[in-house]
Amino acid sequence: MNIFRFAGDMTHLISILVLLLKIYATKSCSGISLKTQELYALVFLTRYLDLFTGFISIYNTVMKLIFIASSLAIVWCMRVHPIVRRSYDKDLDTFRHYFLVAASFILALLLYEKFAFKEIFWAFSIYLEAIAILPQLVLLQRSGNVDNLTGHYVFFLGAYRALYILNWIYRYFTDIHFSRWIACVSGLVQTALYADFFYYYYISWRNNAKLKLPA
Amino acid sequence: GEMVGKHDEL
Repeated sequence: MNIFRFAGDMTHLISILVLLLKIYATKSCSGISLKTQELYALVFLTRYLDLFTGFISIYNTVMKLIFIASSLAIVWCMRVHPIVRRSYDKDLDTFRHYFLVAASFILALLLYEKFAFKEIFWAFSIYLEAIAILPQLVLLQRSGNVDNLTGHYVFFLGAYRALYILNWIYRYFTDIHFSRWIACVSGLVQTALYADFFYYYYISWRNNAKLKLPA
Repeated sequence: GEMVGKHDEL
């Protein structure tokens, strides 16, 4: 474990806490893409298949449980909770995310570290996570003004993988056997997708203005 | 060292 990875995990955790805060405090999920949340739940469920068979550390197991439980809780809130589900922008959240799932699975069948059940699903979860934010970014552009908590949520979500890139660079130089090309390249793509969001987030912070993405 | 299949990252 290095400081970059720990900071990345904490940033990821903060993004989830900010989203839970938004939903709990405002009893609303306006501006949040249910499709992106469903994709994240799928990412965690397919990445942490070794949750009960493999053990790395208490920290690793606890964080996996938190990520799985929180992503499922958010999907439940947006689908089932009688008050929250009413504020879901169903007619704006129309990204066909099934294509993202199919593309990631096909790529995982072609590009993997080892042709084994868990490795294929691990690669699938890495590819899917890289593009899972797309429905959310499209929804932000369509819904015009973005409330603060939603903006912070997307910012921390993008920042966490950027910290992981620093972690991979660090491990590349310190861990001689380290080879994680699938996660590295995928992480770079994932972080690049946030580039324009980061720009508009910075502008809104600098001008102390409402976050606004161009349509 | 990092072995293939041992994913120690989240």
